[in-house]
Amino acid sequence: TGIFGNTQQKTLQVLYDGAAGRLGFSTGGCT
Amino acid sequence: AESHHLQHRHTIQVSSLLPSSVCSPAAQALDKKASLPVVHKHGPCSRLHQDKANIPTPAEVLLQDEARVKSIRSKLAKIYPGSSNVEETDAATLPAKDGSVVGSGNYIVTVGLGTPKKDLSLIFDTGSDITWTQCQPCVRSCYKQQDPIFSPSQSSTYSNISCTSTVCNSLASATGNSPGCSSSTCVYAIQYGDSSFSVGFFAKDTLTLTPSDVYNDFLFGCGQNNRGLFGGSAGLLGLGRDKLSLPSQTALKYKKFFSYCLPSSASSTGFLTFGDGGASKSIKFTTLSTISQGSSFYGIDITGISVGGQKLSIAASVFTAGGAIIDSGTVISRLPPTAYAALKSAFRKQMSQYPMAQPLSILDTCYDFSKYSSVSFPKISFFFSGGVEVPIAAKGVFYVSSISQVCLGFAGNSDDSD
Repeated sequence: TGIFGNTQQKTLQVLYDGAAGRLGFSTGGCT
Repeated sequence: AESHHLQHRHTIQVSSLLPSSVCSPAAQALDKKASLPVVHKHGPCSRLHQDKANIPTPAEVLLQDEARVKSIRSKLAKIYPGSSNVEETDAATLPAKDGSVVGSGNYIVTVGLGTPKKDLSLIFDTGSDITWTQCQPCVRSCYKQQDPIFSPSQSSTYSNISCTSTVCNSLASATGNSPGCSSSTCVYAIQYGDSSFSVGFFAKDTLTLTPSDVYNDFLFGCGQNNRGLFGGSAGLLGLGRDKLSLPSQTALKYKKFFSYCLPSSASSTGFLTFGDGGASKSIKFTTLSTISQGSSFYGIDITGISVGGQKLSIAASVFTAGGAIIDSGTVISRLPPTAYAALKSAFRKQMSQYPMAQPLSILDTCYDFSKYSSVSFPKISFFFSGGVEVPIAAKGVFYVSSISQVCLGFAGNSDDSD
């Protein structure tokens, strides 16, 4: 299994919408 | 042509690759509801930073990261024995003194537990389910943690879960182990691939995320026998998909909706938000898939990778053969070897002006930037199902050991079907 790890997630806003079964990404999430 | 070239490269000051020794908070979502600051476990923004003697070296972090990945593979293999070539003994023989499955490159949040609440710094982990913390009286063993160890007897809202309770049986899927029973109290046990573990009473108490977000009767593990370094944290906050995970337990309130931003460096801060209050309008969605061997993981479908604006020629089957997950606790992304080979080749080609350095553990593409004040390197994007392109931030391209050993922060699995 491939893994998208936390180094590559830095500064992205990662959004888990478990009820809708979707995962969101947005750049510049911390600032 | 030059403009096109620059558009697809990052240019940064070399000095910015190393974290500052001073904390510079950067999170924006803290004014929103149910939002907690996220800090790197060993950075200057962390309360655990005081324990400097136990900060692992970059090479040790990578070793611990391998332990975590092996543990994930072991977990998948355990659920469906024979479905993988993973040698479980390989994972089981990793030394616990190297830390734990939670690894070292992890991020922590501080939550309150009990009444009155006691603050606990927990590693937040989308790759596991049960939340646990070390508990007094530590009947068998507790490792050293920075916060005072949670004392159930001092909480007016604490209660143990009975062995006959239906939620006791839910531990089997959340931990991979059948629950035990001691004096009518349900006993949980979670063991990780490197032999570290937490065992204790399954209990419930009030969980305080923020002063206005208080959750009663939160089910968690009250650890009486815990081994592993866990970096001085008080335990683990399980954000997986099992019904005992925090998102599932709080589903009525937050609809299994949470988001986070991991800071750009250990000297900055991010956030973890529950509920949809922190969602950016520019967010792009891909579908969460289910990994048949491990339904508590968040499965994702990687469809492609670009380097310097050019999409790599990788057959779709390379990504679909083994599937993929997103995990907040794994430091380095692992790719099918065919995909990693293509990424490495393209990256090296576009970095040919810089001297290479010795490999670092699992990282084989490293550079010596010691003679440069600024460097430029190709932008990398990941593509997910639904045509979603996610540009990796400049700080997400490299894993930095020192300025003379700055490594491409990706690694290959041993087999495309991993």
